[in-house]
Amino acid sequence: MNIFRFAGDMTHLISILVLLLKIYATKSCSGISLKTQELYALVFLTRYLDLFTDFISVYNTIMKLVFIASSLAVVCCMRMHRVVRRSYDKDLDTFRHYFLILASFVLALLVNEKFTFQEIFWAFSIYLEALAILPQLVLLQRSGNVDNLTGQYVFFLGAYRAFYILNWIYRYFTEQHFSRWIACVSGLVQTVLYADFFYYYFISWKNNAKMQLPA
Amino acid sequence: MEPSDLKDEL
Repeated sequence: MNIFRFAGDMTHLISILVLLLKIYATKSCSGISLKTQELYALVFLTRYLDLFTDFISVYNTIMKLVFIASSLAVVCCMRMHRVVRRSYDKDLDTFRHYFLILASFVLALLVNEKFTFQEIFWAFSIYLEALAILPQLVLLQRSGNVDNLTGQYVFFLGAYRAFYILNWIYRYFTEQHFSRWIACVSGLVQTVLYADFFYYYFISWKNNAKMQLPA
Repeated sequence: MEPSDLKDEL
């Protein structure tokens, strides 16, 4: 474990706590893409298949359980909570996310570290995570205005992957056989997807104005 | 499982 990876995991956890705070405090999920949340739940469920077969550390197991439970909790809350689901922007959240699932799965069948069930689903989860934010970014683009908590949620989510890139660079130079090129390339693509959002987030923060995304 | 196979990252 290194400081970059720990910082990445903590910003990832913060992003989920900010999301849960927004939904429970405001009893609203407006501005949040249910499709992105469903994709994240799928990412964690397919990535942590080794949850009960390989014990890495107590920290690793607890964080996996937290990520799976919180992503499922958000999806259930957005789908079932009587009050929350009324505020879901159904007609704005129209990204065809099934294509993302299909594309990630086909790519995972072609490009993986080992052609085994667990490795293919691990690669699938890595590719899908890189693309999972797209419905959310499209929804924000369409709605134009980004409320503070939603903006912070996406910001921390992007920061988590950026920290992981520093982690991979650090591990590349400090560990002999470290080679996570699938995660590195995919993580890089994911962070680039946020670049546009980061730019407008920084502008709004600098001008102390409400964040606006160009339509 | 060789160590490199263990996915120790989240």
